[in-house]
Amino acid sequence: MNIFRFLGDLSHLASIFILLHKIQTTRSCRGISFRTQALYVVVFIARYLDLFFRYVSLYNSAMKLFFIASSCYILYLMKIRYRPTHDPSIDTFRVEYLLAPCLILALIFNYKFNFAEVLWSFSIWLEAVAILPQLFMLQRTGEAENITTHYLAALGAYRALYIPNWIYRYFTEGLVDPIAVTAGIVQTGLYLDFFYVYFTKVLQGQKFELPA
Amino acid sequence: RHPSSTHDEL
Repeated sequence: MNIFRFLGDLSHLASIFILLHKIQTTRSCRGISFRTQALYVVVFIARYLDLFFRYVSLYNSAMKLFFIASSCYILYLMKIRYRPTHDPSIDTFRVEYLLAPCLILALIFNYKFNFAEVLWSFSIWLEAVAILPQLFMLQRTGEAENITTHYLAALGAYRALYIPNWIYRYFTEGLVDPIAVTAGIVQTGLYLDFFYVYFTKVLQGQKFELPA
Repeated sequence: RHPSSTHDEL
């Protein structure tokens, strides 16, 4: 564990708490893509199934359980508790176009051709692109509540912070994880436009609005 | 080192 990975994980945790806070205080999931949230459930379950056969640390297991539980809880909030506040007509990104290529990538790029490793690789690729329905929705509406943008910023910062972690691990442990690094760079790249608007507008006290 | 057996990241 190094500081970059730890801060990345904290940022990931923070993003979930910000999202829960947004849903609970506004009693609404307006502006949040159900499809993106459902993809995260798939990502976490696919990757963290190793809870049953691999022990890394208490920290690692606790975080995995938290991410599985919180992502399922968010789906419950969106689909049942605050269902009327979710507008499916603007959440239309076709997730098949993400799932199928990720499955193919996982079958080609994996560290061992067995069920657990292919599933792991699939979850890594899927996580990289799972934010697309959310970004697509943002693009369509052209604006977002501040709290939603803080959620996205914390979520984007999480994988961005993993990049210095991988550089650090390369020099200190000689560890290279080409699949995670490639997907992580793609994932961070998808946020660049968002980060630009977030830093130049939201953090300057303006509303998050995309140019028409 | 090869990462295949570790997967110690979240």
